[in-house]
Amino acid sequence: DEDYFDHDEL
Amino acid sequence: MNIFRLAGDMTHLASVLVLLLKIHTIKSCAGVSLKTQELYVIVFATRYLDIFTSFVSIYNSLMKLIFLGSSFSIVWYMRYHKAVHRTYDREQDTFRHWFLMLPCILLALLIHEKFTFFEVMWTFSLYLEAVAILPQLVLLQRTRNIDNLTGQYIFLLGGYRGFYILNWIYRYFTEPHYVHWITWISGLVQTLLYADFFYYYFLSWKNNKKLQLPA
Repeated sequence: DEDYFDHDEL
Repeated sequence: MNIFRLAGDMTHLASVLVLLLKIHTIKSCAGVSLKTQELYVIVFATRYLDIFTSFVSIYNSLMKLIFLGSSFSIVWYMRYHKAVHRTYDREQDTFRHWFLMLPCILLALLIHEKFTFFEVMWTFSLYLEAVAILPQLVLLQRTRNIDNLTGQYIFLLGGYRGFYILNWIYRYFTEPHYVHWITWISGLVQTLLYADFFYYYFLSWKNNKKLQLPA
């Protein structure tokens, strides 16, 4: 969805 | 998690530990730019805003806490610890924060993946991290005498960036839909800023001599 925040790096 | 990402995180961690070692045990921050360290505090504070809202892994959360905590404590030491503060090259470390921050704020507002608060702040932190090393490189150029720990600190930081690029290449070829142009370009710019320093670092290492930058 729009608000999905998908950063899995540091 | 691939081996390049892990190596990148570990060299990043090692760089912070080397700097803390210098500051905590030798009680010296000679040759270390407070401006760069303060910019790193801003980088981590804006990037890890999601620390309580998005959970990736215990590893990620723990590393975020370590990078936040260590950057805050380095700045605290340099500003408020009497013995450490005395060794700070205040007259040489004159770079203006806003000179780097303003363009990054504007760029993050203009160029981002999504226009949400977290995403713009995350993007700002990427742009700012790319240039945060500049005050440090300018300070090195001015003082020219670099002790081993400061040299190792910058070498490890540059190594961290290099491993992250390998990580992105690896992920691009192994994961579908893994495309992050903003991260890649700002990461590449950041790594290129180290190129000159790396050149002289390797030269001094090859000749077994103390690292000295040309005037």
